[in-house]
Amino acid sequence: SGEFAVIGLGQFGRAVALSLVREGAAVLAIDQLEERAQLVESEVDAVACADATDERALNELGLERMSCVVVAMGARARETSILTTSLLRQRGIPRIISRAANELHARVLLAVGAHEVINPELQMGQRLARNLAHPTILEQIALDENTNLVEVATPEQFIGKSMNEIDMKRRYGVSVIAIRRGGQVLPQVAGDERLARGDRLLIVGQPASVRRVASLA
Amino acid sequence: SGEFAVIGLGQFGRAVALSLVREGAAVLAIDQLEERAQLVESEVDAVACADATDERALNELGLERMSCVVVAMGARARETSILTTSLLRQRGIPRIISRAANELHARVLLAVGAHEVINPELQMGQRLARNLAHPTILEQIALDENTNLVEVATPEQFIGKSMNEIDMKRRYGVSVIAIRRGGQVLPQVAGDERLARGDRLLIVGQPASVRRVASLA
Ligand SMILES: Nc1ncnc2c1ncn2[C@@H]1O[C@H](COP(=O)(O)OP(=O)(O)OP(=O)(O)O)[C@@H](O)[C@H]1O
Ligand SMILES: Nc1ncnc2c1ncn2[C@@H]1O[C@H](COP(=O)(O)OP(=O)(O)OP(=O)(O)O)[C@@H](O)[C@H]1O
Repeated sequence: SGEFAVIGLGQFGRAVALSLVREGAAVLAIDQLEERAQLVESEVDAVACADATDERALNELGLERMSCVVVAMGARARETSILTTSLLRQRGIPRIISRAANELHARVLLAVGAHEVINPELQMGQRLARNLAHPTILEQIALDENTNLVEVATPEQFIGKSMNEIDMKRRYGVSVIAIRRGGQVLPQVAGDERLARGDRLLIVGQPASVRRVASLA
Repeated sequence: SGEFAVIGLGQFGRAVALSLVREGAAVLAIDQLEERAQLVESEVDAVACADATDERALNELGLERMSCVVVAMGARARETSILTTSLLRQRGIPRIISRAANELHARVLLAVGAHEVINPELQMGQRLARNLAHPTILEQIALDENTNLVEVATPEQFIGKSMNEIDMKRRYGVSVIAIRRGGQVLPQVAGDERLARGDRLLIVGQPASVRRVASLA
């Protein structure tokens, strides 16, 4: 899957670098401050102490063999991340992911060559809010713009009933693709399977239909 | 689902407050700075300009009717978030979610009464790393400690073959619970269904089994 470089070893950058290593990837960690580089030195494959806006320093880092570079500086270094992103794009790095501090910063980063932007505070805030607003939705992924896969608690009124009796597809427009019971996931749900208290249902359907089932719980 | 209060309207706090409103929840947004409160005033149900470490100010906010309070201050205000969390716990707020700047801060927040802690930079860093390290895994949720649900690209060698011929369960130990094809998700996969180029498979199984299938793609 190639080599990764992470530039900027604040909390976000360190989390990216160390988690990549944990997933078996090769990682070069870069920061202009020695003490930041030292925080990850023992875990990553290589560290470098360099100013990422200095073209000569970038030349020494061997970035040509990188499949992906993460520009991880935060709000305090917005111009730096813009300049670094631009220099990396000029060097033909195949995939550049840059951290954006806000909407405008994100637009500029994309304009100077970031392939993707990420805003940790914004995205985690949105994620937390969705979990808080829909507490019976335990997990959720958007399969496409009109289909969600969600895990919900079993609505009270379905406890003890069989899948055929409940007839989710016809009554609510969702498919139950798996039941999580105790520590197990049971992927093929038989028609005569009866739901028990504590069962979690994995359901697929349009967002509104899925939320309606979740609100029954 | 109750009322929410968000204290600290930096980027994370504002994202939580505004996303909660978008999800239909009632939100009270609090910040000691007038201009921060004004950024969300038109969207939320109520704003308050107050110092959250001031007990008298907290008394005026009507926090008793809140089902959940998010303490959203960041690294620059660690003592503030600790004190605020402690005061909220003393007032019997049923659910307090506090933002932690690091591991030690998280432990202290839990010790003084936070029910849950969240660290946006750390968690998004880990999430990004997992997506980068496993690019053929397009989406992933952990159903329990030993079961993952992931969406993967169809391995080249399976294109044109039927589900019965591929026999995922026996050969790889994973269940295919749905196919995403074009803009559609097809949840009940028949045995004679043939996989086409561009199909994405939703598979359930142990992490290692699921990764093995993903690596074939
Ligand atoms: N020109 C540069 N070259 C290399 N590293 C840099 C450069 N400018 C800043 N950095 C490094 O980027 C790192 C992260 O930046 P900064 O501290 O601004 O982000 P942060 O907002 O604190 O990060 P986080 O929110 O992830 O903790 C710092 O360790 C800093 O030394
Ligand atoms: N005692 C307090 N009472 C109420 N609000 C407070 C208090 N102390 C700080 N705040 C507010 O918390 C908000 C966020 O804090 P801060 O700016 O330290 O976080 P941040 O790291 O910039 O946030 P983010 O990373 O989410 O952008 C600020 O708007 C600040 O005014």
